[in-house]
Amino acid sequence: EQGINPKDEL
Amino acid sequence: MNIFRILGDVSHLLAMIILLVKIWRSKSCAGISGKSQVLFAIVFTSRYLDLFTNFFSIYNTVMKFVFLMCAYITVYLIYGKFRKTFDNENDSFRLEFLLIPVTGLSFLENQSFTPLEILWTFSIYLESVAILPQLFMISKTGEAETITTHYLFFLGLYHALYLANWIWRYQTENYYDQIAVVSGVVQTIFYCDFFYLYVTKVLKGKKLSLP
Repeated sequence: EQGINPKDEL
Repeated sequence: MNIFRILGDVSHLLAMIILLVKIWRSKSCAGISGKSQVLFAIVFTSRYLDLFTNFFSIYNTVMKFVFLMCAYITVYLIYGKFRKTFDNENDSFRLEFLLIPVTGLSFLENQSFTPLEILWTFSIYLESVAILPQLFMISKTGEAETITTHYLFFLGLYHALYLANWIWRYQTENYYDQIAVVSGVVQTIFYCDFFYLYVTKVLKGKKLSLP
């Protein structure tokens, strides 16, 4: 499922 | 964090270092599109605004700093220190053709209508087209220095590895971010043509020259 992107990627 | 992510980040860092070393050692930025480097600096600036608010890990914070530094130093070297060697007339891609659609799209298609989220989405869309001025310049000059092709190879490899990372995360965490994946696929597609030339020419020791 499309969760909220935790933005843990660069 | 998985192996594809780590290899992808390392490949990205390697690409930026290759470019910096090339410019610094040759004291020239001939064949390098300053516009692409400006776009990358904008990408990192608009994406890493959460540098001081969100803390994920030392690795994450350090890498964001390093990426920002590399991007700005490269732009400084091109438009500052070695500007006399900057090939301005061949770096003629119209940035407004990229910035306007990308800005519009980031207002239309985003996860939430907040400034940080829109800026993050803007950076994702912009990154997928940021390399176009560089590829356009190579198609215009009809050739690229071998070191520049290595830079582009590792830049393309970074994003191909990120695609693998998203497939992995989907398999293991059943998680994916549609915006990142779609723009990542678009970005990697832009490199396919270059990958073909890189494998068929550069790896055989020939100079990359377009037909």
